[in-house]
Amino acid sequence: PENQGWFCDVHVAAARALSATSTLADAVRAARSGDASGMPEPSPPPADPAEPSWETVAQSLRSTLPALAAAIGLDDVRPVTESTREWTPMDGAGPPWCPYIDRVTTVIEHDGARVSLAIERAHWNDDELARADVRLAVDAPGVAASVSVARGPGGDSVGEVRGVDALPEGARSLVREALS
Amino acid sequence: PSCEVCGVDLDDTADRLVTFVLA
Repeated sequence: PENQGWFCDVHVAAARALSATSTLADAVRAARSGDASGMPEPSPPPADPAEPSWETVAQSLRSTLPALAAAIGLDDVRPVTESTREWTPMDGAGPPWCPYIDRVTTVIEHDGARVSLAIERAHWNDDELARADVRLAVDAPGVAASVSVARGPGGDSVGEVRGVDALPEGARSLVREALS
Repeated sequence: PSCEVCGVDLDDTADRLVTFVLA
């Protein structure tokens, strides 16, 4: 109903105090402008999580890719990006009503050296992400490294990072920076 | 639901639902 509103612990007491004399819209306006007597200041937004989200890491790695390629001798090679969606029919549901996996792969390669970044998102549906994986692979003469970043269970944070130590030194610091 | 003032997500507990006078 238009005269009922939900309030958090910080705002519920003041809202109740205003409820006998104000409409919901007036009370919310007063609370937001901070001039209602007894209305506490809105709580500060939650602090940034200490860990970057897997999506931030994926974007950082993607923007670091040309520098990474340069670190193994692939200067001025154009990245090639390919996006695919794989439908995974289940329980009698088919496309576009079934789960799917979106993959975006960016490759920089030349003359036997190769850097690739694969970002994979497995969706139950458009609103629900089941799994996310980011895989960075570096293959060059004398170098074979694979860095894997998985989405943490139940959240958006990075759950697991493997393989950074196997990268050549220049690339390692670039990747560490992208992961921090 | 979410808080009308600051938008923070809430558990669906009835004691946080406040009824105001009608416009």
